[in-house]
Amino acid sequence: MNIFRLLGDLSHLLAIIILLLKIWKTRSCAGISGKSQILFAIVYTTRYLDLVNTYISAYNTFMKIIFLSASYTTVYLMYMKFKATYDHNHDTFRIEFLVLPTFVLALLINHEPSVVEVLWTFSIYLESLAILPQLFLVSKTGEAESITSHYLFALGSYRGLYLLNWVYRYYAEDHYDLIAIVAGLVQTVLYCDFFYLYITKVLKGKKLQLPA
Amino acid sequence: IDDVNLKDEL
Repeated sequence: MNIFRLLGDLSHLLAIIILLLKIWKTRSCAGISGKSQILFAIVYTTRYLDLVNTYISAYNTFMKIIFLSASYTTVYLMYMKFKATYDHNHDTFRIEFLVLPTFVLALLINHEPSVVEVLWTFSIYLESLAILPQLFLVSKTGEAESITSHYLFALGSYRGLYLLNWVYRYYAEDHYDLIAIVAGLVQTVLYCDFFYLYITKVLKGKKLQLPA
Repeated sequence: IDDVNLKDEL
């Protein structure tokens, strides 16, 4: 565990907590894409299958359980408890356009043709694109609440920090995983436009508003 | 590299 990896995980954890608190405190999930949240639930479920048969560390198990339960809780809050506040008119991204191609890609390009390995690879590919419905929603409405921007910033930073962690691990441990690295790069690049707006607008106290 | 398949990351 290096500092980049730890900061990445904490950033990821912070993003999830921000989102849950926002929904809980405001009793509303307006501006949040339920489609992205469903994709994240699929990502964690298919990635953390090893939770039942592989023990890595207490930290690893703990974080996996937190990510899984927080993600299912978010989906529950959005589609059940606070359903009335869900922006379904704007959340129109077709998730099958992400799920099916990433699944086919995982079948074709993986480390090992086993069920668990293909599902892990699928989760990595899908995660890299899972934020697209959320970014699509923001671009459709043309704005995002500050709290939603903080959520997106923390969530985007997490994979960026993982990239630094992978550079570190390559040199320090001779460890690298090309599938994770390429997908992580794609994932981080998708946030670049948002990072720019976040730094130039939200951090200066302005609302994140896209040019008309 | 033998630990490629040890998924110690999240």
